[in-house]
Amino acid sequence: FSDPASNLGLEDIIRKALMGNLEERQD
Amino acid sequence: NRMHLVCPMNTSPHVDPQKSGHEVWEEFSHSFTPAVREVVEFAKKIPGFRDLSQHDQVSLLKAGTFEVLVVRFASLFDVKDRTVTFLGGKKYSIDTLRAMGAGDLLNSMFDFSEKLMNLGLSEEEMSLFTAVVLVSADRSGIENVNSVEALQETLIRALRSLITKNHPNESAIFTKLLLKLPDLRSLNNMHSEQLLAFKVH
Repeated sequence: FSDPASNLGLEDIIRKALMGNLEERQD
Repeated sequence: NRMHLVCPMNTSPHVDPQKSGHEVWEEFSHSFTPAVREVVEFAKKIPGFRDLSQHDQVSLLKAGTFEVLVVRFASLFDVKDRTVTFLGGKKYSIDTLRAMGAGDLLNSMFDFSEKLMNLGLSEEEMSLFTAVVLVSADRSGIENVNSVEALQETLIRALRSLITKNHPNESAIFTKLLLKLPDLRSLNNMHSEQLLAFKVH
C-alpha cells in the first residue's frame, strides 16, 4: 500500500484545492 | 457481518447495510473532503510553502495530511470520558468502538491525543507545530529536498523560539513536541494498513 493518499482519492482533492493558488503563481 | 467505519472523520460509525462498498466509500470520502481542503488551505498560509515546487507541495500534502488531521482533531478523543466524537457530533465510547472492530490504532490515537493535549499548547504553538509536521523533507517523492529541508529548519527554529518564549521554565516541551513526529509517522503507517484492509474488504 505504497500510496495511500492516491488510493483514498486524496491526491485529487489536494490538487484541486491547490490549483487556484498555483494558477495564480503561474500568472 | 455488519460493517462499521470507526474513523471519526465519518459523520457516524454506522454504515447502511443496503449501500454498496462503492457508495460507502463515496460517503466516507464526502465526509473527510472538507477537512482535507482545510489542510490544504492551512498549508498555503505557511510562509514559504507556496515557493516550493507544485510537485513537492502535493507530495508533502499527500504524505502529511493524515498526520495534520490527527493533530487538528486530537480534541475529538476525550481521554477522561473515554469517548470519541465523530464529525456528526455524536460521542461513542471506546468500548462501543471496540465492539465495532476498532483495534490498536484507536488505543494509539488516544495515547497520542492525551500526551499532545497535556502539553497545553496555545493555538499559535499548535499551528506552528502542525506546519512542522507537514513540512518534512524525508517524505517520499520529494524532488527538491534542500528547499523543503530549509523551510523545515526555519519552521523548527520558529517553533523552538515560540515555545522557549512562552514556556521559559518548561524547556522539555520543545523536545517532547519533536518526539511526537515519529509517533505521528507510526500512526500514519497503522492508518494506512487499516485503509488497505478496508479497501480489500
